[in-house]
Amino acid sequence: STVVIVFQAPVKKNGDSLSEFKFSVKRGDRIRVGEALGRWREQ
Amino acid sequence: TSFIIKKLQSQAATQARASLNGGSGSSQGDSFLVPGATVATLLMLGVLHARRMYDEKKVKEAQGKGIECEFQPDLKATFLRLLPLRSISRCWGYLTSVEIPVWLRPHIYRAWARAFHSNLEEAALPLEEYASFREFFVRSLKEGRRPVDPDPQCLVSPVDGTILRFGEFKGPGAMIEQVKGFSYSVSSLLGASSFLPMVAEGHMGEDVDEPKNISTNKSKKSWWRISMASPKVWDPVSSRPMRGLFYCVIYLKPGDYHRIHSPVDWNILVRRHFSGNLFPVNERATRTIGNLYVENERVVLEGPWQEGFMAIAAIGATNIGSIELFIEPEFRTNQPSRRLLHSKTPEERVYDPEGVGMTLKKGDEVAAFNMG
Repeated sequence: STVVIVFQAPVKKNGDSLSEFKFSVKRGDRIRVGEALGRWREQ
Repeated sequence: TSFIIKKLQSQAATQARASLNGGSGSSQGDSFLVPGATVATLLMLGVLHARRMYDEKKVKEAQGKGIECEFQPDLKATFLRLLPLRSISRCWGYLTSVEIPVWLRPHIYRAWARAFHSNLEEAALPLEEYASFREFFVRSLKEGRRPVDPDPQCLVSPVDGTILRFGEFKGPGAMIEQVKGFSYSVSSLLGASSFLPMVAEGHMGEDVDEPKNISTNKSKKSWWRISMASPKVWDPVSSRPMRGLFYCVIYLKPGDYHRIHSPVDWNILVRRHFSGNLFPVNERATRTIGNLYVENERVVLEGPWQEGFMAIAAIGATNIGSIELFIEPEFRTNQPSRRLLHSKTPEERVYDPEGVGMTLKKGDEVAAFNMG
């Protein structure tokens, strides 16, 4: 079985945005429920 | 192999002694047939398992070198299309629901765990308490076995599995690559009536910063009203996703924990059910069956979260045929097909027309994949 997630997340915009979403996984990685897929941080 | 050779040699020696003594060598020969057949079956299964692992290793090595798997339809894929996969899946579900004798349960579940690398120590109940294989498969875990990342600025995995694809939608049509040279559009996956934040190609410049306006500056109710007021019919060529729309595809192996959790604090507004096929979704199938994810039976949950749009598509397969929703216990999938051809139109349910929907916290259980 497979799960696909589609979501909006913060992105850096020209000038005014302070945060950006980044995936914290690589292709082929094993991941478990509750572990971070990605984060966004204050720049 | 050496075990079988030794066994055959000892059996031959026993028979020779028996014939010299004028005894009953033939009855002993018959008694060897059953264990012999069992050993042969186990051997065959072992060879098939080893071959599968070898194939997977080769694919991983190729991916490690940056070589992409290409789409190559084969005879097996054509043959699969002819099979009554839904009936097979339902039959499999029936078989796995049969109650197993208590003394046999740990042996069967441990054999499964060895074959598919499951961690039985995580199971919430003692193995003897799972009456059927189906119950065991969809088992919950002991408290605290899946701690949720406490960082408020992170999105967590909803399942245990392997990351197949991820990225940000950028081009027209919002396509997800199945394998090299073969993609499917996200609107086909989620449904044409999805609230995906898309904009017409010509308005890209003025709308590129809009998602925040829709999601965060307005109430949930108005988000819903906006979506309802402007039903979208997508033309993949002339529309493209707004900036900041991401995706991630996660594959669950048979031995993985098969429950789905909420990746963020989230309000689910709509459930969409596509009653499609039930092709297998393993690595080989993705390389050989076109449109695999948009042809298979699936359940899509959609709604807003603090950063905008969120959708989860749970895609079924032949062995994992049905999807159970904890937020809607009466909902059923993998039902007998009433028509020869499945409709492409999904069956949709709005959880709360007032715009609040089902509120879930990060890490809450949402759904589970069942056997058959």
